This record gives sequence, C-alpha cells and structure tokens, in this order.
Amino acid sequence: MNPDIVKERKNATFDVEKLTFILDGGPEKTRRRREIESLVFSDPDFKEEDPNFLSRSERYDQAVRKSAQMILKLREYGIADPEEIYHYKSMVKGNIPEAMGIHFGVFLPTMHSQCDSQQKKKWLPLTESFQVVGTYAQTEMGHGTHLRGLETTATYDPATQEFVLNSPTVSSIKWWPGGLGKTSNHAIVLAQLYTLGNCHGLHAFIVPIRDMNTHLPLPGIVVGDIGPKFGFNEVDNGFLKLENVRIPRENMLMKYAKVEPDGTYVKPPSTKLTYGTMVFIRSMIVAESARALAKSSTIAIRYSAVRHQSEIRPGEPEPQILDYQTQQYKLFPLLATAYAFTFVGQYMRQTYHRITEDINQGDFSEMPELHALSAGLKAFTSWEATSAIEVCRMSCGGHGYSRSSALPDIYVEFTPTCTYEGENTVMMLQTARYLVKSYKQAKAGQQLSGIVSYLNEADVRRVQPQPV
Amino acid sequence: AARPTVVDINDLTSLTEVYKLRAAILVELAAKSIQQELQRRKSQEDAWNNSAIDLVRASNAHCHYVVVKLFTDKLGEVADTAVHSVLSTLALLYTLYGITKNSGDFLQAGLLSVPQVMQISSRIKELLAQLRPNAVALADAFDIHDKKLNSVLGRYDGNVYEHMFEWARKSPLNATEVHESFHKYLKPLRSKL
Repeated sequence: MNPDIVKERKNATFDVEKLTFILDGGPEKTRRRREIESLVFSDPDFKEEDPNFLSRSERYDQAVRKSAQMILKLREYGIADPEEIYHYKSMVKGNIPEAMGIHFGVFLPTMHSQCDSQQKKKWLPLTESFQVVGTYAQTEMGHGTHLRGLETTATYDPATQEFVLNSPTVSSIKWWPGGLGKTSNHAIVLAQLYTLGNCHGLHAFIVPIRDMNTHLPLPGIVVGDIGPKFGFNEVDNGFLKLENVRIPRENMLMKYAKVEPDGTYVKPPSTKLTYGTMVFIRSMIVAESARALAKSSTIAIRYSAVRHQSEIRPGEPEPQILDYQTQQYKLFPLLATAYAFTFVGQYMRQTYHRITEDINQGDFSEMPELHALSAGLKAFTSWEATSAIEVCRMSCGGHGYSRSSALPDIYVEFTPTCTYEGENTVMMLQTARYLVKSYKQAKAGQQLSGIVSYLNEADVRRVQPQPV
Repeated sequence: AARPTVVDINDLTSLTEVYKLRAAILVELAAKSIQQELQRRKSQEDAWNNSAIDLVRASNAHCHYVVVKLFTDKLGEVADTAVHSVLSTLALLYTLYGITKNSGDFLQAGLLSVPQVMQISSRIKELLAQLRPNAVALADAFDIHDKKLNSVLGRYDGNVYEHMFEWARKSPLNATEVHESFHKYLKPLRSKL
C-alpha cells in the first residue's frame, strides 16, 4: 500500500463504511452489492484481454462472449431483482458498454411496458430465453430527438391485416441503435402509423430483421454496423433500411393505442405513454452521471494523493499535488457534485417507480411533471458530468491521457448521454415548456403542486434578511 | 428586481431559497420574453424560438435548484454526526460553488450583492481546506472496486507507477523488442541514403 494513501485514510474524520451505506441505500444493499461484485470478479469466465490491446472486431467478440456468459450466470444464480441485475451487468461490463445493453436496458422493459397481455404471452418467453434478441430503433439518419419528424412509415393493410413498414428516404434510414448492426434479430421500430388514409403519429412495432436460425437479414431488410465511433467500440450501433416489409397486425405494441382488424384506430389514454421508456432511461441517466463522476473523481483524487510535484515552501520535499489549492478547487466541487447527483439519482428512481405505479392505477396526473423533470435533470447532470470528467482527466496531467488511467474510456463511454435519449438542449426546452405553462397557471392564480410549486410563491416572498 | 438581500451563506436552507428565487426569476424572464415577442406580432412558434436562450437558462436554473434542494433534504436523513458534518461541508461547497459559477444570474436578479459574492469566494477556500483531510476517504466511500474502476491511477492501494509500467509492457507493440517495420522500412531506407 502506498504510504501517502495510508496516511490519507488515517486523516479521515468519519466512518467511511457508514457513508457507503448511505450511498447504497442501507447496509443490506451494500452487503448484497459487494456479494454480486465478488460473483463477477472471482469468476474465471469473465477473465478478459485488456480491450485497449484488441482490435474493434476482437473487442466486439469479447463483449458478446461476456454478455452470453452473463445471461447464463444471472439465471444460474437466480438474480431477478432489476437493480441487482443492473449492478451485476455493470460489474461485468466495467467502464465499457456491453454489446447487448439495449436488449436488456430498453427492448425488454419496452416489452413489459408497451405490450398488451396477449403480446406479452407470445414475446416475453422468446425475449427472456434469448430466441429473440432485440433493439430499439427510433433514431433515423436525419431525425433524432424531434420524434414527430421521424419519417419511417407503417401503413395498415386491412385486406391482409398487416402493416407495411418502409424507409421512404435516405434520411429515414434507422441509424445508431445499439445492437442493431450485427447482434439483434428483432427491433422495436418507431414509425408514423397510417390507417384508413389517416396518420396517427408515432407508434411502436416489433419487426423481425434477421432469420432466427441463420441470423441472415430477412427479405426487405438492409442492416449493418455504422462503423467506428468516438467510443462504444463494443457496441454494434447499426443502420436499418426497411423496404416495404410486411408484419402481422399483432406486431404493433398495443397496450395503449390499438388498430382493429378493420383498420379502426383506438387512441391511447395519454400521448405521453410512448415516452414511458424514455422517461425510464432518462431517470437512469441521472444515476449514470453520478456514477461516471464518482469514478472520475475517485481516480483523480487518489492519484493526486500519491503524485508529488514541485514545491510550496523552498527546500521542503515535493508536496502531494492535492495540497495545492488549485487542485482542490478543480476536484472537490466535482466530488461534491458526484454526491449531489447520487442523491438526485436516488430521488429520480423513487419518483419514477411511484409515478409508474400511479399510471398503472390509471392516474396520469404526474406524468407531465415526471416527463419534464427527467428531461431537464438528464440534460443538467450529463452536461455537468461530461465536462467534469475532462477536468478530472486533465487534473492527472499526462497520465490522464493514457488509457491505463481509464479516464479516456469513462469520457468516451459517458459523453453520448448528452446527445442520445434526447439531445440536451432540446431536453432543456421541453422542461422549459412545462415551466412556462406552470408559470402562466400560477399567474392566473392556480395553486401548483410538486417541484414547480415555488412559481406560486416567488413573486411575493424574498429571502429573509439574516445577520452576516 | 429585488433589493440585494442578506443571505446567511452558511445556511443551506437560506441558500436553497436563493436558488429557488433565481429559478423563479429566470422562468419569469423567459415567459416575459415570449410575451414581448408576441406583442411584436410574432407567431407563437417564432416567439418561442426567439426566446430559446432564456428558456434553456430558466430550465438550467430550475434543475440546479432541484439538485441543491435534494442534496439539502438528504442531509436531514443522515443520523451519524461525523458523516452529517462532512456531507454538510460537501453540500455547502456544491451550493456556494454553483453561485460563483453563475454569479451573473444572482447579481442580475438582485438576490446577492457583489460583497456577498466576494464573501462566498473566500468561504469556498475555507471549505476546500476543511475537506482536504477527508478527500480520499470521501472517494473511498463510493466503494468502487478496482476491477470496476479499471484504472492504474485510481488503484485503491495507490501503487500507481509499478502498475503503469507493468501495463505498458503488455502493450502489443512491445510483443517483440524490434518491431517488424524496422526491417521492412527503416533498414532499407538507410541503405538507399
């Protein structure tokens, strides 16, 4: 053990373990988390080559191998709690995203939240047994956050009771979805629904894209990998071009909106429900921001404790760089931010589960607030965390530039959160729409509830004078 | 704008109130910008687009208030005195640092005066010194396993240099002492010069 770091730990004025319990949500959660970690780290099947020394194809191959191992072991150990599954997977993948992340993190949850009971009976066993490996194809080459701009069409044919899915232009080609290029054999495709000559906006459809035995692309499907990116080497972000592909009527996700056999359209109770998956993911991104920042500040602070450089007082030995005020000013506010975002992540998870429960009971009243809050906090925390990771990397000097520091990986794997699941500026504008609407209601004398209720009191109350 | 108010810069509740008012005032500013655009006979959509900078600023302030509020609320749940103390210092640092990074908002809204912002800057320096002894322990509390962190610089044991050297030696480029390019290109080059 490095003597500097031993000294640092002796200086602590609080019980580290107690704070860990608070960050985890209690001693039992800490114990269970560590137990899951040891399952992964002591497992020889997860031994791997350092990805930094592998080619892209080797990295993808290694990632798929680990994902396949992970699925078998989750079953073997009987780990079923979503948060425990999430943590187990997080330990397996380390600082790099996993090849089947979208299958677990998006495709499966969407099946649960958007399929009606009939559809669940058919698709969940296939999905959970990995016969069906899925992705979520929403973003197009020319359209992303602005969902109403998506061009892919799904036209209902009452004669055959099928939907015809089509990519009408080059800009409508589905682009970016993780796992789309080489891994998945099905995709949940978001498309503009046309039936009986009317357009009913964006809906979700399960589209088979590869043969479930040969894994070859099916007729009318043009699919592949979009090529190297800034990071995410292990993920086959892909493209998908649909050439008048026919799917049965039952493949439209119909928990909320429906198309009857004769083509009649039945509206969903709330247009925001299609957003359910996105609100869930945005809430998770807040926690991801906290985790990325916790990792980066841990690295930068521990390194700053062992690195000695220059001198503060002539003639004295080189001090630890953590003794320089400028280094503290760079790192300690980020450390505080990591704690702040951890608590916000806990709050978002609790709020998401609470409001989802309300929605399942048919109460949609808090959906608009959750939608606005998750959009804004996703943008706020991911912007802050992205720039903070860079500060941590540069605080480690040249060694921060080495991949051995992990900081380049943490940065390139985290920074996409600023543009995926809703580009951050657009997210902030969505939150603003809710704030301005609430402001107008407050101005009209309406009593607001929830986190925006301060807009009622703002114009009357000022901060009370306090002695300096 | 309100006259500069006296804020107890060591009181998180008072500071949360200041963040709340900053958010409320920026939401009001954005709403009024839209109103002014409409009065200039702009369509609703153009009025919205011409106020987008103010709208993003208002949302940012709203989210910032939410984060400060949730951090402050969390302290109320911490029973252990020593942990509560160090978390309070972190929360105060986060809150005051956010004010100095966005001081224009608070000054423009008349929520803080220049002397108060100066006072906050020197308070931040005190907090940095206060946190210095606990910095590594606060990082340790995240309890991120070395195999998860996967960082030579961030190792729990702090033995950075030995492991950085060992890591470099494993790089494929070091698989042979002399890389094949020497014989393929450099040696022939020499014989031609």
